[in-house]
Order: sequence, then C-alpha cells, then structure tokens
Amino acid sequence: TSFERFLIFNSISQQANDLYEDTNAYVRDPSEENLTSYYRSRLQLRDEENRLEANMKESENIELSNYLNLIESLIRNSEVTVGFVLRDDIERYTSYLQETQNSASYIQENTLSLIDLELTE
Amino acid sequence: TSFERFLIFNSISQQANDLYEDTNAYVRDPSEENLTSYYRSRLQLRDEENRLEANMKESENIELSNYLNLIESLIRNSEVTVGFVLRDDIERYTSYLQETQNSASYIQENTLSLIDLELTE
Amino acid sequence: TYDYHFALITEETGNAYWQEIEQSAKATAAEHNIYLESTGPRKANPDEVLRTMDQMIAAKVDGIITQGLPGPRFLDLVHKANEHNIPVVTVDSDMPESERTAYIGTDNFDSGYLAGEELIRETTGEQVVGIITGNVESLNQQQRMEGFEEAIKNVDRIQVVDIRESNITEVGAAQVTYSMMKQHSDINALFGTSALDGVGMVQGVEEITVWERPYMIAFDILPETIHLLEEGKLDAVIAQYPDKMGTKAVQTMIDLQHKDYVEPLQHTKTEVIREPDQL
Amino acid sequence: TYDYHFALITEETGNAYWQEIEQSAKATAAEHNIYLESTGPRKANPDEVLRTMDQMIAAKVDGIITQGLPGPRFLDLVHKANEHNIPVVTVDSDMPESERTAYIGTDNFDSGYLAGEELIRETTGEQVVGIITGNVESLNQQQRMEGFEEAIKNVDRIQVVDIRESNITEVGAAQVTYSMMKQHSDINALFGTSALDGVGMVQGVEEITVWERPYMIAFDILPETIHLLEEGKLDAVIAQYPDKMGTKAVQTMIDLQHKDYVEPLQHTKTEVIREPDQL
Ligand SMILES: O[C@@H]1[C@@H](O)[C@H](O)OC[C@H]1O
Ligand SMILES: O[C@@H]1[C@@H](O)[C@H](O)OC[C@H]1O
Repeated sequence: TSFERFLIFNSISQQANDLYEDTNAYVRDPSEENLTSYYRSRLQLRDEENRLEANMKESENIELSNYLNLIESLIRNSEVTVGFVLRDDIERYTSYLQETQNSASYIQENTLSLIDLELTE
Repeated sequence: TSFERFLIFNSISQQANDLYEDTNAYVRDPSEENLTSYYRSRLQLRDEENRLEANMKESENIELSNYLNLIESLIRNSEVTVGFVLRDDIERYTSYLQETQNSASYIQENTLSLIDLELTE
Repeated sequence: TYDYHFALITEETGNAYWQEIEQSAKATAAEHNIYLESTGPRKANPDEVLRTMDQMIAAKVDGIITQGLPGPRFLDLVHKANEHNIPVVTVDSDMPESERTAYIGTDNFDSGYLAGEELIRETTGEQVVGIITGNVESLNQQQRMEGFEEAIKNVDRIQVVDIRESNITEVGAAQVTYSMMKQHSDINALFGTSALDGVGMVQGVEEITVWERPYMIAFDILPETIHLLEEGKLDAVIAQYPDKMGTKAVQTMIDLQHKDYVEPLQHTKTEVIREPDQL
Repeated sequence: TYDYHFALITEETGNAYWQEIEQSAKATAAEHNIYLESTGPRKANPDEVLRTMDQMIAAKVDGIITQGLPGPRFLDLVHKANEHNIPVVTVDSDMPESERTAYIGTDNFDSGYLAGEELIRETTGEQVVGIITGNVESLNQQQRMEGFEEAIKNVDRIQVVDIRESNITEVGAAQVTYSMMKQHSDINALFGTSALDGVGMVQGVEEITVWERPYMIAFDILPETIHLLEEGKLDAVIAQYPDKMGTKAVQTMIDLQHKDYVEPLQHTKTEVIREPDQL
C-alpha cells in the first residue's frame, strides 16, 4: 500500500542520516567501536534498500531508480571515506566526508518528492 | 488516523504553493480574473486550515500551532501584497510578494518535519 | 521502458522563456523514447542548480543539460560528471572554460552588439541609457552588455548611466526601472537584457509621469513582449529561439550516447524584430 | 500547556559546544514551564539561520535566542521581530548594531587578548604563528583575532604568517593545520579560535613529522580538548562557559516577557586554563 511505501521512504531518509553521522564519527575518532557502528548502519541502509526494491517490483518508476542510485552513491562515498581514514590520507577523507554528507541530504530532499508522488498518483 | 492527517498536511503544502502563484499572477497582471482566482485559492487554504484544526483538537501540539501561524502569516502577506497592487505602490508590493513566497516555502519545509513527527510518535 | 534518461536543469521554473526550452526538449525526448527529467529552482538560485547537478550525477542520469554558471563549483561538477561518463551540454549561457561537451544557444556577445547597433541607427542626438539586466553574475547577461558597450564604444552621443538587476522577474524589472528613472531624470533610452525585462520596463515607465517615453529595446519574443511591440510601447526586440535550444540540446545529447564528437559550438539564431509581422 | 514558547537557533547542531548551550537552555526552560524549540543547520550555514529566524517570526514565538550575524538581512530580521513584539537575544557572538535586546556570552575581543598575552608570557625568541579560525565571516572569530593582534602588536619577535578556516569542524582544522605547516615550515606556534580547532590542530600536527611540536593555544574546555591539555599536547586553553550562556539567555528572555528593560551586555566568564585541575 502507499502507506507502507511511505514508511519505508521515511525510514530510508533517517537511515541515510545515521550513515553520514556514523561515517563522521569514525573520521573524527577512528576507533574499533566506531568502525563497528559504521558497518552496522551501512548494513541497515542496505536492508531498507532491498525492502524498497522488493516492494516496488511491479512499477517501472524512474523516480525510484533515481532514489536507489542516490542510496548507492551514499554508501559508496561513505566506504571511500572510511578507506582513506584507514590510509591516513587527510586531504582525501575530508573531501569524501563532504560528498557523503551531500548524498545523505539529497536522499532526505528526494524523500518528500517521492512521498508527494505516491499521494498524487 | 495519522494517514488522514498526513493527507491534510500534503494538501496544505500544495495549497500554500498555489496561493503564492496566484498572488504572483495578480501582481504581474492585476485583472479581475486573476483577482478572483486569488480569492478562490485563499478560501481553499482557509478551508484546509480549518480541517486541520478540527482534526487535531485533542492534542495540544506546539509544532501544530507553529504550522497554523505559518499559514496565517502566508495569508496575511498575500492580502497585503494584493492591497498594495490595488494602491499601485510598486516598492511595497514587490517586497511583500517576496515575503509571500518565503512563507509559502516555510510551509512546504515544515510539512516534512510534521510528517516525520506523525510517524515517529 | 526508456532508452535514456536525461536531466534538464532550468534557471527558474516559473519563467516563460525557460518553459519554452523545457517544452521543446520534452517534445523531442518523447519522439525518441527518452525520459527527460526537468527540474530547477522556483526562483533563480545558482547554488540550488549546482546542488541539483550533483544529485543528477549521483542519480546516474545519461546526460545533463543546463546553463553554464560562473565559479569553481560548476567546473568541478562538470569534471565529476565526465568522470562518471555523463556528458554535460550547456544551453542559453555558455561556460567554455569547463569540460562541457557542447554549447547550444544564442551568441550572447553578438546579440548585445545587435542591440547597440539598433540604438545607434534608430536614434539621433544625446542618448542617456539605463540598462536593466537579469543578474550581473549571469554569464550571458554580462556578454550582452559587453556586446552592447562594444557597439556604442565610438559613438560619443550615447552614454550608459546606470545598470540595475531585475532578478529575471517582471516585478523586479518594473521596480528598478521606476527607481532608476526617478534617480536619473535625464534617461531617454532603456535596454533590457533578459526575457521579462521588457514587460517590466514598460510597467515601470507607466508608473512615472514622463513627458516623453524613452526609447526602449528589450530581449525575447515572449507573447507579452510582442504585444507591447504591436502597441508601440517597445521600439525593438532582440529575438532568441529557446524552443530551438531545447530541441537541439536533446538531439545533441542523443548523439553523444553513441558518438564521441559533436559540434561544440551550436549558435541558435538572433535577430532584431521591429515589426511583429516580421515573425 | 506552556507559558511561553522560545526559539534557540544554534550555529551547528552537531557541534559539542552548541550542544552545551542547548542543554542548559532546555534545562532552564523546563524549570519554568517554557517550550524551548531548538533548531539549527546541520553544518554552519548563516543563510539557513536567517531563514529559520524568519520562520520563527512567522510562527509567532515569544522570543528568539541566536548568534549575532553580519550583514543587512540580520538587521532587517531583528527589526521585523521587534515589530512583531518578539525580543531577540544574541548569544556567543554579538551584533550590537542590530536592535537585539541583550547579548549574553564571552567578551570575544577580551578572550583573544588573553590568548595573545599567554603566548607572550609562555614563549621566548622568534614566534612564527599560524591561526586556525572557525569562519572569517563570524563576528566572534574576528574579534578574537583582533584581540590577539592587539596583545602582540608591540612585540616584534611574534609574527602571524597565515590564517586558515576550519569551518568549525575538527576535520577541517586538521586539514588546514596540515597544509599550513607544509607551506610554512618555520611555524612554531598555533592559535585555534573555535571549539574544535584545538583537537584538529593536534591531529594535523601528528600527521606531519616535525622535530619539535609547535606551541599550541586553543579555545573551549570541551572534554576532548581538556584531555589533550592533560597529555601535554596543548599548552593552554581559553575557557568559555557555554552552559552559563544557555541558562542566562533563557532567564533573560523570561524577564523580557514582563519587563521592558534588561542588562543589554551580560558577559560570561573567560579565563586561561594551563592545568586541567584549575577547572
Ligand atoms: O538566461 C535567460 C535569458 O537568455 C533570457 O533572455 O532571459 C531569461 C534568462 O533566464
Ligand atoms: O561560535 C562558537 C565559538 O564561540 C566556539 O568557540 O567555537 C564554536 C563556535 O561555533
């Protein structure tokens, strides 16, 4: 139902924010504990992404494939950031952290337009 | 139900945009026809506002009273704009048109946080 | 399903000029089974356009059509798009220093030059000129003014006394015309460099009681502007063809999906319209 | 229901310094049956703060607590708030040219002066100083640097060679420290002027192999910073008391609901901390 999809969108938008926060926490303090919570939140976002894909199977929807690509790009940026922290490359992890934050906020912005779409269809 | 309130929020956010567009149309071309569609869209927003107030009666909610004040301020700014167009005061109707646009976008922004609130309660 | 997914990012969604670009782009896309996603800020806002560009790259579109913008962020984003194999085509306003693959639109220096020539030909005696421009940061507006200044450079009887911004809105153009004429009572010629400036100029002039209406030349053949030309409230209009820009931009982007090279500079027509029946 | 509804707009929600202001403001509000709505941009963004101010005015709150910001828009919005009978109290950074009713926070010129005096007292010989500041546009950061420059004005052995922006983030401070030290190999003293600069400076210095660690003085007694002082990685810290700012701001706003006049300048304490046990 559209309410169920709405709940998934909303949870993805919150998860996207969590992933950014956990990436940021790891950059500021690259401890084992922060790395674990980063991996956990990445996994949760992947789960939500799969749930959305399963739920939308029937309708070929460009907006949705945009949204899934945005989620992919957030996960990828966060992984690259963590990689550069491990390699101690300060110039690179700073700029990728910024990219990670941008992608998280793109997901939040797109959530409202996807919700709007759900309603007006 | 929360889905019903959600529908009202969404419709208010769209109505807010319409009111701004109709105010802008009247400023650009102050015809009888544009004035009528301005009044009609103002009335529609008032109706939605009343619907929301009735629906939320039981819960004293600060976020909601913020939202109702934002709607009031949009309606007031649009009325002042139209008033200055009638008096041919170009300096004033330009600045109030900008205020009207700002208030419409504040409503749109607040819609998402109200929806978020509905879900996480 | 669709063959390709292109993104068109307009300067301002409510502007009739950009709606022409959008409609012709959408129509061309529909003929070729292409999904054209058209978005833009409600009011002109370069930061928002840049952000949307970044979103479209993240959303993995097949091509981005947008105005060329000043500043380092635009250069970075075009570079990033190319890295992700997403060609960028600029439309209406170019940024040749970027890695954009092609520009489709008016030769903006040339169109400003035409306006200057028109003013020289159509007037005699001292001309005190006020210019209303969309935004001083916009590259195409700067080039139009440069072309205009170049044309009147050696004609001493013509002087530009003031330049004001309309923020590409009618209301803005009306307001600045009004306050500019109040400040400079000797202005007897006005030049509007963006689509809604002509209509706004006429409104602004009408708010002030002047003995003699100034000579007025403006941009773009939007219906309201042509109507003012018919009524004799404007003296000349510099025509652009935004619908051609939309069509050609999409066609060029289709070519880029299977060709590496396209014509990088595709100027669309510019001409001076003095009588509506010239169109 | 609540007696009053106040809005606190912070510079950046994720910043530990502002979380201290927020927590103490919320605690004070709770004691007096006041709804304190606290919001702010995720990353420092003055435009967003100004927009939120305008929203709060439209939402008819009873008072706004926020940083003083440079530029005409802040002056307009404070004026507009006063027109709607909504008092504005600035906190952490003042803008006395505006119609704000009171300022609660550090005397920022004074605190910068203290840092300069500390550097003079604690060092001998040539000092080549690099400054890391939050944002060059922030009024409080400017005053701290002015105070610092004033203190070292007549001491020829101390020279500032470079100023860089951390964007009030640790990662930013680390990066600019790193690149500044690479560019100026003679830097032997560092001064950080905002809350996360100290921690970032230490990280930046650790990334570079240097013979001798530079003298380092920073701002704010956040736990991480105090820890670095304990370890001897920082030499001194200029303490501010953001929790006092939060409490006093809410108390002042409560007074303003039934009094017309409050003390317009309420400086909170500033002091130099050399040993953690001074706290
Ligand atoms: O760039 C556009 C310009 O070409 C047109 O003339 O006016 C509107 C602008 O947005
Ligand atoms: O303005 C704040 C400043 O006082 C503090 O020192 O660092 C963080 C800033 O946001």
